[in-house]
Amino acid sequence: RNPSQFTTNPSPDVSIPEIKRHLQQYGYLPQNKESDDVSFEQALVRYQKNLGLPITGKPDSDTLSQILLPRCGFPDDVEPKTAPFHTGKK
Amino acid sequence: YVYFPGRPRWTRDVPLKLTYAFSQENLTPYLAPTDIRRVFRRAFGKWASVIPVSFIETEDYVIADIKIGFFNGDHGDGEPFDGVLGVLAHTFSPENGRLHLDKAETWAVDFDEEKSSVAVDLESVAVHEIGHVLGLGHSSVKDAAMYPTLKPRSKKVNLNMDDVVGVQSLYGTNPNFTLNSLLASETSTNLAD
Repeated sequence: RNPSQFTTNPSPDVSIPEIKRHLQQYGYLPQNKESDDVSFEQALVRYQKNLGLPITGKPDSDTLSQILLPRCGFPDDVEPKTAPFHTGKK
Repeated sequence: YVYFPGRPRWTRDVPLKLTYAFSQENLTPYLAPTDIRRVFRRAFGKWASVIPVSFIETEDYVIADIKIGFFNGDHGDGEPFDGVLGVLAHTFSPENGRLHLDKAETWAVDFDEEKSSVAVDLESVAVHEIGHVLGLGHSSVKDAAMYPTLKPRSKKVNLNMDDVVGVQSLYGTNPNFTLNSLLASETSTNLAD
């Protein structure tokens, strides 16, 4: 767990490592690589933007609720990593 | 709406006809094959009503453009399923055509009959995954069929305007499509809800 603003476990059901695994699985963080606080926050912002959530950059309740929901296994659109993805985005 | 990198789509002679088939060895124990076929026919119909593409069921899984099956865990495509809930299904971008559903889910076509708290509506997932098969990525519009999450025991079977505009920009417009028909289906869903 990073010694940052995310040191408090945001929910009894979702730990920070679990959130990071989720973000890795869907393309927001690189796989098998430690992420620092900045990249974690940036990943959360992209996740929140792509899921139409309030953009806080924090693992807030709206974000955790989404993370806990069942979903499609296809990765989401992630802007900085996949620029060609956006050629067709409105 | 979002496309895949490079904006891949099915490129065939117009009018575009795509075949689909079910893996007979990989179905779900929760549903009868006739129910699965009926649900997918309806789901394909949703997309076919807005774009000039027809979907034709075939018995020949090997040569079908779109190959549908229910699979458990690691099933050989590098994207293992994870058991109940979590990942429900996945597909690949055009013109791959593989559409895989997690066999571990409690798939349902009627929540009055299937009482499980973790039941997942097959038609909602089918509509979403067909969108991927056609070339759409995940939408950030919560009411869109292409939004990536789905609550258990919930349904989202109709296309949203975001889905329609996205897919029509890939394939053009079905000459029989009218905005009224889309609005009517949304209204009927809202009333049902």
